[in-house]
Amino acid sequence: PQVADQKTLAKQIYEAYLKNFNMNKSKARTILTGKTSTPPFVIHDMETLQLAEQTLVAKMVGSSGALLNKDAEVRIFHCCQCTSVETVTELTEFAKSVPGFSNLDLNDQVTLLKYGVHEALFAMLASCMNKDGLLVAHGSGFITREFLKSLRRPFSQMMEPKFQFAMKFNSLELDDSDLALFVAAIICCGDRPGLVNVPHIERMQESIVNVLHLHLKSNHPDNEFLFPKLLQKLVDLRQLVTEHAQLVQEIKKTEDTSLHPLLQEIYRDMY
Amino acid sequence: KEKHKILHRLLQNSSSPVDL
Repeated sequence: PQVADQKTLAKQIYEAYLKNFNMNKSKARTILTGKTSTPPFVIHDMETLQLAEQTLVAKMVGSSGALLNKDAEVRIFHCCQCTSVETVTELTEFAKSVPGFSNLDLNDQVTLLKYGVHEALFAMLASCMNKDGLLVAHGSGFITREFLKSLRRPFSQMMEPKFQFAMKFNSLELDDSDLALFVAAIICCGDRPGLVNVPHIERMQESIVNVLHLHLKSNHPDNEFLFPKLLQKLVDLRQLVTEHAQLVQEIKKTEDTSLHPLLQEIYRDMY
Repeated sequence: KEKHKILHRLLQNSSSPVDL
């Protein structure tokens, strides 16, 4: 009966993942490997960026007239924020579908999201990346790694660490069923600062991590070290988010740009 | 609670979208 319960939990979490995220690894890989009828529009310089802004992300850029006179770096930063906000709302819905999450103290739910969403976001971002670039605008665009590196500092430092993480993470060859459990494990984490009901969250975390372990054994029978490798990725993601939060604070201080209110409340007093 | 009012709102009411 215990194994049956674990399989049910894995299935519930995978279904919640497929239902709540607009993009997933399977869709992203179909686009990145050229198996779609219309390939993504490639953004590789200022000219192609402007074209993409007029078509693919017109809604994001056009939503604020204040962006019209800003330089490319600030406009790209704004688009990154829009995508992050969309993914945070998807992650919130996903979390609510994870069995037990909605029964937690509401303040603990907030804390788990505050500390978990960026780690989850960067883990899922890897699905949209290959060594040459990143899918954007729901898969309709592809921005090259070289172009992102060529932006002026500090913006040029924003994505490169995520590419470096993604290349190592993608070599583990996880599929969406693995990622669903991994993202749930990121969110249901008992050692986030300020949690009230730690034992309740630790019990949830334990069952999700057990299910992840079991699932990896059956889904990747030839890779016996996949589970410990993934546990190490949790540590790497925490470091990646700490550095990202510092960079965002630097940009906020030194650049003439605004930070979305949802991201502001996530970053405030984070680490 | 005031510090995280958008997260609170998202958790309590999924049908209220966040402006981009």
